[in-house]
Amino acid sequence: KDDAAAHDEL
Amino acid sequence: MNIFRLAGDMTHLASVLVLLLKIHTIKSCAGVSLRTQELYAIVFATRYLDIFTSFVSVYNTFMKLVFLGSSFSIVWYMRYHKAVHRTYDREQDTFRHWFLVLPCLVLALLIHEKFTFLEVLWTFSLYLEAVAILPQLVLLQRTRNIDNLTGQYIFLLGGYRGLYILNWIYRYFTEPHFVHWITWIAGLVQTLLYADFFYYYFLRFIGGRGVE
Repeated sequence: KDDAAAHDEL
Repeated sequence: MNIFRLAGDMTHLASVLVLLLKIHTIKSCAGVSLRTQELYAIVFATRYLDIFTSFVSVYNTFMKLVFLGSSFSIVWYMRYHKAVHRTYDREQDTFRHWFLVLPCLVLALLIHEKFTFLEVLWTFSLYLEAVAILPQLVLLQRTRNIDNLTGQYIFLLGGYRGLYILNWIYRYFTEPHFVHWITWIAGLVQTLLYADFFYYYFLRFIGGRGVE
């Protein structure tokens, strides 16, 4: 997963 | 998504719903720290800035809107709703929470994964959330006895990040390159701050009486 979308958690 | 993270998100959602239930139905915020609620509003505002730029899933966006909407409406209720504001314990809720904001911002400027505007604010929200419960815990010690709803609220709020820790352990072992030290340490500190609350909560819970 590319770093930009790394924050897939709330 | 794994069961630990889903359980964590549901626990977090439950904590918000319990607090909204208390404030909206019995029109009371007795024992609740407005300062903690203000910090949480800032936490969500700075953490979910990417809601417009990066789409992860419907669930993710929906939950972000729920947490943003609920945290700001709780602050609004406690500040401006006549009946609720009357039950706010202003004299006891005096923790200098603004003193928490600056150090978290400085720390985020020093320690982060990427030096971009969104990433620094996201990291700031992690550090701030770790300490956001402090005004509430201080208020808790001053008001000694609290009602069950407030006790449940704090218990669920403390429990959700604990479940996230299990989620991080699970993802570490199942996903290659899943390493986020900043998130892990902030989450651990946050959960540890609840340690003594959990101790008294379980003592009282087992005793079947209110949380004191």
